[in-house]
Amino acid sequence: APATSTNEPGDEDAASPANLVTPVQLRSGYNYLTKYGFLPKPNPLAGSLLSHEEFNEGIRAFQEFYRLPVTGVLDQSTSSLMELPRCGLPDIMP
Amino acid sequence: RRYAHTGAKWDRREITWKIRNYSPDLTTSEIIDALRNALQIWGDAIPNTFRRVHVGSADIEISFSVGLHQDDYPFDGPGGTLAHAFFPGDDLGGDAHFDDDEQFTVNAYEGTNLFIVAAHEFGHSLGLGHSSEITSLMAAFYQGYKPNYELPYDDHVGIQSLYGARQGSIPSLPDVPIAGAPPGPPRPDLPVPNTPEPGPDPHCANSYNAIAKIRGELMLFKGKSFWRMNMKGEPLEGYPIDTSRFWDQLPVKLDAAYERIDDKILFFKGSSYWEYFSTNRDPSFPHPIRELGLPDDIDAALPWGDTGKTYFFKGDLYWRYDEIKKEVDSGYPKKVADNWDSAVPSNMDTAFRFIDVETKTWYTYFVRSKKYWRFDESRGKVDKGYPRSFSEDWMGC
Repeated sequence: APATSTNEPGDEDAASPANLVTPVQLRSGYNYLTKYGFLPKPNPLAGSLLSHEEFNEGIRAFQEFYRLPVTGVLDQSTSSLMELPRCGLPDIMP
Repeated sequence: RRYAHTGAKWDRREITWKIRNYSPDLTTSEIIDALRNALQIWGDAIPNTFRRVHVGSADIEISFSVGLHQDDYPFDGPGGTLAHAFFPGDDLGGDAHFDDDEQFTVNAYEGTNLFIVAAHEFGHSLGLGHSSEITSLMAAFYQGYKPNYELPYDDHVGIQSLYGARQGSIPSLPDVPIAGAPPGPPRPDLPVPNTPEPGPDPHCANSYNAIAKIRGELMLFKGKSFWRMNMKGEPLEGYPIDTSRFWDQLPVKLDAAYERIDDKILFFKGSSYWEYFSTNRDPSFPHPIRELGLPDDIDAALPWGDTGKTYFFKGDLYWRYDEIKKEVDSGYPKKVADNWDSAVPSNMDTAFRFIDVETKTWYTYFVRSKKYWRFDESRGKVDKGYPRSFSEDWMGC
C-alpha cells in the first residue's frame, strides 16, 4: 500500500545570548512586524503590553513567510531582510 | 509558497489609468513610458487592456508625494517604504502612490528603478497581495533594475488565476533545442506563425498526455497545448494555450509530468526526462530515464504528498522511487493489480492526486484515453461507478 504521510517537526531554536537585541532594534522590529501584519495592531484604547513570547511569535511568522531559518529571534538574516527598501503594503492582510 | 489574492479584482476588461502628477527626478516621457511598460508587463499575461485618460477619474490614479499625503499611510523619507497601492475598488481603490523622497531612475542600476516599483504596485492595483516567493515581482522587497524584465512564474500564475490568460499566440520555439542556442523565454520579436486554431472545442480533447498538480494547481498537457484548472478542478478561462507561452522549450506529447518534493518540475517523454525550476529548463537536461533505475519509458508519475516517494507506472507494473535516496526502493517493480486495486487500468495515460475540497478527501485518479478511475486512498479501492468520462466530469464537455 502507498506510504503514509510523515511530517518532520521543525526544530525550534531557543533565543541565544548572541542574538540579544538593543531596545532600539526591539522597537523598530516591533513597528515593522506590526506595520506589515505579523503582529496585531495595538488597541489604542487599551495600551499595548507585548510579551517577549508574542514578539518572538511575530518574528517567527515573518521568518516562515520568507522561508528564513525559523529561530524566533531577530537574527542577522531576519534584520537584514527587514532593512531592505520595500512596498508599504502589509505582507499579511488583516 | 506563492502569490496571494485579496479577493478584489476589476470586473471589466478595459482598465483606465491616469497620472495625477510627476516626479522631478525624470522627464515626463520617461515617467509615462516606465508606467506604461509596468502596466503592460501584466497586460501581456491577461486579456485586460489599459487605457490612459487625462481628465476625469480613472481606475488606477498615480501620484508622487512625500510624507503625509491624501491617505492614512504617510511615507517615511528616503529608503524604507518606496510606494504603496490600493486593491481594486472605488475612490482610492486601484490607486498607486510613489514616495517622492526616493530618487527614481529608469534604465539604470542607481537610484530606485521606477519601472520595477510601478510593476509591483500595479500588481496590487489589479488585486494581488504580497507573495512569499522571494523571487517574484509581488515579493514585498525592492528588486532593483532588471533589463529585459519578464514576469516571473509565480506572478504569471497569480494574475491569470484572477483574470484568465490572454488569447492570441506568441511565437513558439522549436521543441528540440538548436545545438548551441541559448535557452530563454519566447522572443516576441519573431514573426507570429499561423498556427491552425484548435478543434471546435479544445476542452474536449479525447485524452491527455499528462496531468500533474504543480504549485497546487492541476495542469493538463496534450500535444502542444496545456490547460490550468482552478481549485475546484474547472479549466481557467483563456486556456488551452500553447506550452511555449508558459514553459521554456517544453517537448510536445509528454508521457508524464510531476512536481517533485523540492519544487522542481519534471517532464518525461520517451527515454528522456527534463528538469525545470518554475518555467525555466535546467540546461543540463535531458537525461536518460534509465539513470533513475526506471524502464526506458513510463506511462505516468505520481508523487505521494510530502513523503518523498514517487510512484512510476508502466504497463501493469509500478515502481516506488525514493526522492531523498535517489533510488528505486527494493522489491520493485510490483504489479499494480496486486497492490492498488485490480480495477486500476494498465497502460494508463496519466495519474494524479487531487483533494475533494468539500469532503477534504484525497483521491488518486488514473486516466486512460477518455476514461478515468477514482481510487479512494482511505479504502485502497477504486470507487463504484468508475470508469467515467474524463472530459464530461472534469472539462465540462
